[in-house]
Formats: sequence, structure tokens, C-alpha cells
Amino acid sequence: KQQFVIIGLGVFGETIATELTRMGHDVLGIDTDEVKVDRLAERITHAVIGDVTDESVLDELNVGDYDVGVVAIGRNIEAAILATMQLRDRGVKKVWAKALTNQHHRILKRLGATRVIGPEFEMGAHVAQELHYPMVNNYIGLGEEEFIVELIVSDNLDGCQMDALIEKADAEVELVLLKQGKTTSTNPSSDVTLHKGNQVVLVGQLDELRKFADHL
Amino acid sequence: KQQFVIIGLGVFGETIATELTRMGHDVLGIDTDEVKVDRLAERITHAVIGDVTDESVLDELNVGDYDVGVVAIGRNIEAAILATMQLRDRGVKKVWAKALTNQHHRILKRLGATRVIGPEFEMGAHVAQELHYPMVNNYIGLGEEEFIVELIVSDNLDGCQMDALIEKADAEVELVLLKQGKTTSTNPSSDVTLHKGNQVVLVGQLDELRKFADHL
Ligand SMILES: Nc1ncnc2c1ncn2[C@@H]1O[C@H](COP(=O)(O)OP(=O)(O)OP(=O)(O)O)[C@@H](O)[C@H]1O
Ligand SMILES: Nc1ncnc2c1ncn2[C@@H]1O[C@H](COP(=O)(O)OP(=O)(O)OP(=O)(O)O)[C@@H](O)[C@H]1O
Repeated sequence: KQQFVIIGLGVFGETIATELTRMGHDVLGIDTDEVKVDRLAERITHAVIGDVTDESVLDELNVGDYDVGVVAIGRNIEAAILATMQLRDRGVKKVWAKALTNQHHRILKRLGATRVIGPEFEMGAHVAQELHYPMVNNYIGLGEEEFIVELIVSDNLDGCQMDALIEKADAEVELVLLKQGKTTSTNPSSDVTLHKGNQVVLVGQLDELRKFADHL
Repeated sequence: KQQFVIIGLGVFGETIATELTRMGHDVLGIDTDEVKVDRLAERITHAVIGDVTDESVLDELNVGDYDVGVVAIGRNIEAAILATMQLRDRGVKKVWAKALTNQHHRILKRLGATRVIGPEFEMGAHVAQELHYPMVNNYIGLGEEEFIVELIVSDNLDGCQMDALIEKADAEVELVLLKQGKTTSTNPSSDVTLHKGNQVVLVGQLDELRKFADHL
């Protein structure tokens, strides 16, 4: 069980605050907006009206005692900057911050944010990939351009064999998991026949995965 | 190559528009904000100043000819609603829309959005999971409460054997991929010794994965 302070209770901050509370942690939420604070009063440990650009606010709340701080203010970069600095100055070890743009990202990192997240940017990139490769349902980056990708088999691939598809694309990708209906096989043989709606999980280098996807 | 119309060029819309253009598609971007439109003029196929609550704007741009429409307006729900309806009325087959809240999500779905995305909500849920389970780096939901999860081995698990950890937790989870340094093995033996920083990919039911994570 940890203690979290969430500064900024827009959709992003509120979601983090309520989810962490639901999972059993102590969560303090701070926002200038009374409506948002009231709405959360019953759903998180403590919801407080306060302006973080006022240093006394965070002092009175003893934020230095918290394990983790999350700065969930996007547009008001000055408030996000001040909140990040104040949390770090008071000794909060882990401070995650939301950033709207790449520039804000670099600023917050330099001011001590342990990690910076760009929800609109990251989801935008995700959506673009899904629109470009409609068969891609989800993916995980493993670093060094290597990805795990989940594809949903479309109509036109119904009845195809996996290894035939890999061979035709001449792509270095591997099948690691296959879910057909409710049955998941974690070591599927590559000559398996695919059916519409099946979930195919592959791993490979980005170029090879693209090569594979372009030949579908 | 497809034709996309992106309505709303905030961070989310702009990211989608620029990424799709970079991947070779035709992209029309529309926004009321001249500054945003100018900034994108050189980076997407067409960037146009326009207010989508004015029906003539979309008519003049022949949006009916586009394959896909993305409504990337979050706060102005009325504009998002009108944009969604107008795209569908003009025959755009695939319309994806951003929604800030669950209520907006249901409204946009009912008005014909093919798919609704909540970037702040989805990333908020993601961040909460990562804060609750610090070893979890990423995950993919396969449906029916089944997940693929990527963990990063922490200090205290350095030198542990995978099967010993699974046994100790008495959890029904399977090791599907292991990345140690730059080497990825897609069919790792479960008695493998883990080292700090290794990337471990497991699959299992949510309860079993939690059971495993709680025993780490
Ligand atoms: N100085 C401040 N002190 C405390 N809270 C603040 C301060 N400035 C802004 N906030 C709060 O931070 C929250 C998030 O601000 P932001 O401008 O990013 O809104 P948003 O884009 O609607 O958020 P989200 O994208 O998470 O829905 C708002 O609820 C706002 O009231
Ligand atoms: N009627 C409209 N016609 C065209 N564009 C609009 C209209 N209303 C809002 N927009 C544009 O939609 C974009 C996104 O609006 P929103 O209010 O969601 O801002 P945002 O939260 O800053 O976006 P993001 O979270 O993507 O950064 C803005 O650039 C805004 O100018």
C-alpha cells in the first residue's frame, strides 16, 4: 500500500486517482476546480481544493511524506512546472508528469520528473498505426525496434496458413501466440490454419513486421 | 494509400494527421485555430481553417470522398457531435472519434462513430496499473480477462528462476518470450535464470497474473 498525491484532476488525473484508490492505495487529489474536487470526494481518500502555484498549499498537505507524486496538469505549463519542482524539493522520490508537447516533456524531465507521459501524443501515434495497419489491434515495443504485435485475422485471410503468409512476405517474424475463439495456444505450430477473427501475436523487427503487414 | 480527414488539430489530432501523412496517405486537417493550421501546412497534405459546426465547410471540402474521418475534438462536445454526424451523413464509412468522458463516448457511438477513443482515460488507466505494479512495463488485453504482460526484472529478482517464481505464487501464467540484453528467445525454457533488466513476457488470466505479481 503506497501514498500517492495527484495534482490536477482532469480526466487523466482523475482516472489515475480513482484507479489507485480502487486498488487499495492512499490517494490525495488536488485541484483548483471545486466541482472536480467535490465529484471525487467520495471516490478517493482525500480530495482538496488548492492552487499548487501557492507553495503553502503543498506544505500544509505534507506532500513530502508521499511515495509518489503525479502532476496531471497539461495546459497550464507553469503550474505543471511549479508542481514538479515542489514535489521534488520536498523529497517525493518518484514524480511522474503529464506533458502536452515535446518541449514540455524536455522541460519537466530537466526539472526532475522521474517520468513524463504524453497521453494525447502516445494515443495519437497508436491510432495512426491502427489506421495504417487495420489488422493491428495492439502492440508492445521491446526496444531496439523490436515489437510484439497482435493482429486480428480479417476476412481475406480466412483459411490461410501462417507459415505460407510469412514465406510469401519473406519476413523474419515469429508466431508466439494464437487465440482462436476462446482457446489460446502459447506455442502454436506455424502451419496452423487461420480463421477470421483469430488473434495472432507476432514478434519481430519493425521493418520485418511492416514487410509482413504490407503483404497481407 | 487512403484519404483521411482529421477534424481538430490539438495534440491528438495533429499527431494522427502528421503520422498518417508520413506513412504516405492523403490527409486533410481542419481546425478553427489559424495558428495550428499554419503550423501544419507544410507537414500534412492539406490544412484548412474551418468551423465544422458550419455545414457548408464540410460540403465544400467534399469530405464524403474520404475513406476515414477522425474527430479529434475533446472539450467542445457539440462540435464533436456535429462533426461525427456530418461525416456519417456524407457517407464516410469509418469515423473514429475522441471522447473525453464515458457519457461522450456513449453519445458519439450512438451517433454513428465506428470507434471511440479516450486518450486521457486509457492512458490514465495504464499509468495507474504501472504505478500499482512497478514491474509491469506494458500489456495487451486479449479479451475474456486474458492479458499478455511485459515485466522488467527488478533488482530483488536478479538470479531467480522463472519456474520457481511461478511455483511460489502458485499462479497459472506462462512465459512466452524473454529478452535478455539484445537476445530475444521466443520459446524460453521456464527454468531460465532471470537477471535485472530482463524483459519477461507472460500470458494468463488477470487474476493469475495479479497473483503472480503480488508474490514478487
Ligand atoms: N495551479 C493549479 N493548481 C491545481 N490544479 C490545477 C492548476 N492548474 C490547473 N489545474 C487543474 O489541472 C487539471 C488538468 O488541467 P488541464 O489544463 O490539463 O486540463 P485537461 O486538458 O482538461 O485535463 P485532461 O486532459 O486530463 O482531461 C484541471 O482540472 C485544472 O483545474
Ligand atoms: N467547431 C470546431 N471546428 C473545428 N475545429 C474545432 C472546433 N472546435 C474545436 N476545434 C479544435 O479541436 C482541437 C481540439 O480541441 P480540444 O478542445 O479537444 O483541445 P485539446 O484538449 O487541447 O486537444 P488535445 O487533447 O488533442 O491536445 C482544437 O485545436 C480546437 O481548435
